Amino acid sequence: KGSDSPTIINAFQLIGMSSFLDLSGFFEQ
Amino acid sequence: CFDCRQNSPRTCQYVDLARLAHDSPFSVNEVEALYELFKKLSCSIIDDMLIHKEELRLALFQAPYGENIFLDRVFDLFDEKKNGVIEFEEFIHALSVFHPNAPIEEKIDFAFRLYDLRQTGFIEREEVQQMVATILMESDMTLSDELLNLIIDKTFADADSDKDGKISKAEWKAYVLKHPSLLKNMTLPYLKDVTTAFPSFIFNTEVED
Repeated sequence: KGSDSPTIINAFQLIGMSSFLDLSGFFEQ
Repeated sequence: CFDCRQNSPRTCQYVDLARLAHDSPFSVNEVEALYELFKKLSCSIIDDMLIHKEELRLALFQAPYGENIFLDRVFDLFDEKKNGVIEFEEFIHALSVFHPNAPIEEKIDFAFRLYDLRQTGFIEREEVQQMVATILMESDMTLSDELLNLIIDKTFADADSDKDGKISKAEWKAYVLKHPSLLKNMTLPYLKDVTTAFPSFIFNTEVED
């Protein structure tokens, strides 16, 4: 309450954004 | 049967296709359709019906060269025999985890092994730092060290319940059950419809599902 700290993204959410972890690339060529 | 350097799927015994289907969420026709995808991926650079790391990189990142820790881990997890190539059976085993109907425990386990870079049985802070640095580089994003540490501190405050500085498999399980969106990458909706995506399997099929 009253905190002005920004919403912090979870580290694993950030990591999950890697293209190398998105195997849908197999199907999108 | 799946020494595909010598055998075409037509020469494969139905029982082997059936075994792969039986041990996975896929039907026999879906296994055959995935064989069409496997053929395409495994012949993209070296035409030997085995997926090499460069071919995996090309499939996922449209570039055959360049080091990436995530690619290394994905490749290692697919390469069950640890012989430096992905065979068809290994391909089916790994993709099974990504099926929308695969048990969530398998997805949790696969993601844990993916992020346990040094394979110590724990996801350590240094590993998370390394992975975050990699994704920032990959996406040309910059974050201050202060914000980066804040993100990692908050993640560990939430995930590392015994506060020993590393995330055990049990802690990981509890954490992702609380944040199921972290498993989003572990499901490929495409796998529900592979026979439509690769209809050419019909020319080689051994069976009508």
